Amino acid sequence: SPTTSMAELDHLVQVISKSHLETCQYLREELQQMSWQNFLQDEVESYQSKPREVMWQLCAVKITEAIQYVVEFAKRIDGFMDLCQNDQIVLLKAGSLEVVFVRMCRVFDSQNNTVYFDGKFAGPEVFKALGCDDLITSVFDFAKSMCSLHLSEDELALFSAFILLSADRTWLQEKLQVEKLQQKTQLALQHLLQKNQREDGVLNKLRFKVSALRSLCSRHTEKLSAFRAVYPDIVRTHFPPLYKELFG
Amino acid sequence: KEKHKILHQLLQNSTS
Repeated sequence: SPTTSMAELDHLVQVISKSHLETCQYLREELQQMSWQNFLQDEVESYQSKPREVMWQLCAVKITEAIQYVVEFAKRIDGFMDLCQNDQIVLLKAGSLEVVFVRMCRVFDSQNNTVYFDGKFAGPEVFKALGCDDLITSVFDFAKSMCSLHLSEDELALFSAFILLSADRTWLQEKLQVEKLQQKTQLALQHLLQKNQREDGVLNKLRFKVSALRSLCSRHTEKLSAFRAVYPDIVRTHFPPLYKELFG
Repeated sequence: KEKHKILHQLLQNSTS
């Protein structure tokens, strides 16, 4: 773009990467220290035998924790806090869980098909009590395919910001402002991919991830609605207030 | 605003 200089893009990459590292919940070194420890069979069985509502509550708590870090990330993205408050809320309501799914590849072990959860690495079978096997399988498949792109922390940071700044979310009041921020982020991401000498296909593969993320999130909402229809009081009294605000 | 009380709060807390 004639209006965005290389220096500006470099600066954006730097700022967004720093924000990502400051808010990423787990550093890669910390995860390595956990030595990729998997749950033992009796631990897996204990998760599987939890009542459905208890497991849902546990997962809602974990998702909410992760989302709080994403909110902090958003606040540190250049220009995000200059948007009107309505749009900040719209972008977070629609995008925070998507970023949690993107970030999941950092805590995912592709070889064992396990994800860091509640202190150890868990396979999809750990989440059986939720009663959402199809969604869990899709989430694991998504993490695996994100991992296969081998994105660096910088690239992940830029892609996360790009997702958060999606200008096509419904109910945005200052769409144009968001569009400008997203375009700048996309340029910075392209610039970074070129600089890192990534092959041309990576950006295209990331574009496909955008629709996959939307599908995962809408399926999460469907599953929550189905759960809430059976356990309205559990959601009302035991689920984290932030989770209810975002997905209620 | 009431509907997104916590989100508002989180957005208003200063980043540290």
